[in-house]
Amino acid sequence: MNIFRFLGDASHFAAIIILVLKIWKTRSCAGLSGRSQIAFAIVFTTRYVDLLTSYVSLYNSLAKIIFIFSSYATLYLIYFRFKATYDGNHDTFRLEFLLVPCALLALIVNHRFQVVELLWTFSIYLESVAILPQLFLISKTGEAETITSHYLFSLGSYRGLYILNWIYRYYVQNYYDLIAISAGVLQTLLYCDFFYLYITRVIKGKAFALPA
Amino acid sequence: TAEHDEHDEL
Repeated sequence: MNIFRFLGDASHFAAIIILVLKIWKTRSCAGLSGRSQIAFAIVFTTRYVDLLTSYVSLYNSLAKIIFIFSSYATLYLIYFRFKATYDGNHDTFRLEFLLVPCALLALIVNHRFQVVELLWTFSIYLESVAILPQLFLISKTGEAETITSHYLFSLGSYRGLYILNWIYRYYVQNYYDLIAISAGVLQTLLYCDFFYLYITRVIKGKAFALPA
Repeated sequence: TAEHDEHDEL
């Protein structure tokens, strides 16, 4: 565990807490993509089946359990508890356009052709694009609540920090994982446009709105 | 440089 990875995980936890708090405090999931949250639930479920097969540390196992639990709790809030506020009309990104290519790619480009390993690879690919339905929803409505933009900033920061973690591990521990790195870089790139608007607008106290 | 053996990251 290095400082970048710890901060990355912390940022990831913060993102999830912000998301749940936003829904709970405003009693609304308006502006949130249920489809992105479905994708994240699939990501955590397929990646963390190794909870049953390999033990890394208490921290690692607890984090996995929290991520899986919170992703399903979020789905419950969006699709059941606050369903009336869910913006389904704008949340129209077709998930199968992400799921199918990620599954195929995982079958082709992987470290080992074994079930748990293929599920891990699929989850890495899917995570890299899981935010697309959310970004698509924002591009359709042209705006995001400030708290939703904080959520996205936290989630993007998590990925950016993981890249620093991989650079560190490459030089200090002689360790690298090309699948995780390439997917992580793609994922971070997807946030760049958002980061730019977040910094130029939200930090300066303005609402998050796309340029006309 | 050793490429990955176990997935120790989240």
